[in-house]
Amino acid sequence: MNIFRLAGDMTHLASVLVLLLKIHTIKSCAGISLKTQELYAIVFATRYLDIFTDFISLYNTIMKLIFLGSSFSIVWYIRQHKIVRRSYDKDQDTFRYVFIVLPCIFLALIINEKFTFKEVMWTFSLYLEAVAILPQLVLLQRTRNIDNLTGQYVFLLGAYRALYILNWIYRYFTEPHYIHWIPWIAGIVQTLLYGDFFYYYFHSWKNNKKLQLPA
Amino acid sequence: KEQPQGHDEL
Repeated sequence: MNIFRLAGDMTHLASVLVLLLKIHTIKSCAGISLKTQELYAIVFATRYLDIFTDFISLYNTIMKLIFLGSSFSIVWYIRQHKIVRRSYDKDQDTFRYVFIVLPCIFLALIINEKFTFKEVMWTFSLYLEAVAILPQLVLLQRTRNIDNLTGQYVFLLGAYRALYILNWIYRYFTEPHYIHWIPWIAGIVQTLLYGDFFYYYFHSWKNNKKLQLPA
Repeated sequence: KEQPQGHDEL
């Protein structure tokens, strides 16, 4: 565990928790793409299939449980909570799941480190995480509304991406045989897409006068 | 040294 990895995990965790707490507190999910949040929940569910079979560390297990719990809680709030669900704008959140999920399944089946169920699911989760932000991007472009997407959420997600790449560079030079092309390439694609997200966010912020950052 | 089994990143 290096400092980049720990900081990356913490910012990733914070991004999810900030979103969950915000939805819980203001009882609104306006501007948030349910599809992106559902895809993230699928990402964690398919990636952490090893949670009860391969023990890595207490830290690892607890973090996995928190990610699973918080991502499914966000989806529950948007779909089921009697007040929050009214603020969800279904008509704007139109990205089709199949365009994201099917290519990821296909890619995971042909490009993976090992052709086993767990390994293919793990690989699928990496590909899916890389593109799961797309429905959120489409929603953002369509509504041009960034007020409801907190500055913190965007900032923390971006910090997580950047720190994970630094972590990989660090591990590449400090650990023998640390070469993982699949997560690296998927991670770089994800970071580039995030850059697009950040661009719109910044652009709106620049033109749009006031962006309310939560306290 | 061989790579450890499993994926240790989140």
